[in-house]
Amino acid sequence: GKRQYKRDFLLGFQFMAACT
Amino acid sequence: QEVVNPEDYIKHPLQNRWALWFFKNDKTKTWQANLRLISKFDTVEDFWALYNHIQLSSNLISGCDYSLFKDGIEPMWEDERNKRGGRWLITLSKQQRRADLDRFWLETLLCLVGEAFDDHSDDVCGAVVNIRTKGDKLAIWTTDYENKDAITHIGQVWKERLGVPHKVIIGYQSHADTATKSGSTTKNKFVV
Repeated sequence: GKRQYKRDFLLGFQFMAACT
Repeated sequence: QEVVNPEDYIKHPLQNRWALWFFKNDKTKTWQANLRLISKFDTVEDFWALYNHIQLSSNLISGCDYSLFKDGIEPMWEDERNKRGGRWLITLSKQQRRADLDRFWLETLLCLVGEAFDDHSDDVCGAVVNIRTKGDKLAIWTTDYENKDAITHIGQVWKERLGVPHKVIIGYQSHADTATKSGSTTKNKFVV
């Protein structure tokens, strides 16, 4: 199947990259 | 022995690798010379790293574009995957630059990288935002203007995701018609 991501799931990662 | 959860250290892979392009209108150069590839990414985390690093569309000067296309497709009509295609187009009012532009563009990006159009996502080539004094434009480009089912589904989902009211009609035009138009408007092949 396709790797689909819902908008809220994607938005949850917006500021995570900056913290790790 | 400690069990490591892969969620903790593996980035979330996207279905496709995407390339972000930037166009800056310098009239002393050719159209192609004004088009620059910024970066490519294929994970959720790398998408945000790039998005958070660049200017919002509303901060760009008039004449600039961002384009997000699948890796291997250039953001121009001539590309093999675009030349029989077309675009859903939304033209914004001047007031909407402040009110809607950045929100609409981010929502469009999330539709693309999240594969929001289900099986019809394969028809998507990319998306473009044009910053223009007379009215900014947003578009989703698809690969074949004859694929009515895919185009209609993509247009309906996109319109809903942006929160465009039902009474507002958006149109899909083939690149061939846009390239050969004589006036300022191109006839719509489809509307939603």
